[in-house]
Amino acid sequence: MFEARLLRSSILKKVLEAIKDLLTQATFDCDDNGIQLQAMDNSHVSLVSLTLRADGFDKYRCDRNISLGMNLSSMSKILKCAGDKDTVTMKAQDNADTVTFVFESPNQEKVSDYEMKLMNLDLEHLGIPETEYSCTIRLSSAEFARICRDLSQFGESIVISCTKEGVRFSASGDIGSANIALAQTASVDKEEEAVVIEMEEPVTLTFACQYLNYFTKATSLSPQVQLSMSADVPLVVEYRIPDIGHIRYYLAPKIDD
Amino acid sequence: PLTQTKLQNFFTQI
Repeated sequence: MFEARLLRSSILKKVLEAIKDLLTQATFDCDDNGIQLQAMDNSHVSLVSLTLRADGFDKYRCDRNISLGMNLSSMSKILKCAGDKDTVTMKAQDNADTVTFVFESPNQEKVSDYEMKLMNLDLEHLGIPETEYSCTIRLSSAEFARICRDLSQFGESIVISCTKEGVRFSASGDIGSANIALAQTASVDKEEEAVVIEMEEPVTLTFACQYLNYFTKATSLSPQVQLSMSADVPLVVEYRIPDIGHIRYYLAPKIDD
Repeated sequence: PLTQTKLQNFFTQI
């Protein structure tokens, strides 16, 4: 028996928003520790890794490890039926071919349940090596979303260049070029608005705008985002989801032909 | 011209 209950359905709704542009289907691997999802997008240039820890749920029970293969567009349709303040419970029997979502309104006067067919997904699991990154940059998630959106108007790629002075985002194309430089913040009133850079050595890498924009669909999950970069390895874009886990996106850099 | 590389070049298949 698997049962996971969240007091607010909004977290699950936001998680779905954060992955559904990249993935059409994915397996939620559930065990004692919580729920894990790892999947590559169809073109195999980015990978999504989601962790929701058992202790972040209001109630969590997983008697036996279970993999729930879900069509994310169907799951998204079902989650749209939940009010933001509704409690959501995901349930599945061992070896089940369906998963049930139960939504309860705050006053318990409305209880809805939706059963969804599970899919048998043939999965490729990738081993993500422990990496020491040359640069990590922490900044406001809304600021990062804005930068990606603004630079997308100029070209298909964004160059991210990190030095000890700060981080520079650049794009160029037919209409011209754009550069946005952020200096490390000396002091801020709100911690989530700070720009914090840890740098071992400077790094400059180029990434596809389109994917960075997909990743920023996770903005509502966290006030801050962390970018980790090293030469010739994938960029990690991490959003920590308060009290329950994180979503990480890995994107392979573009290289010269 | 820049080429988007694939993740398989970086991560190990399990």
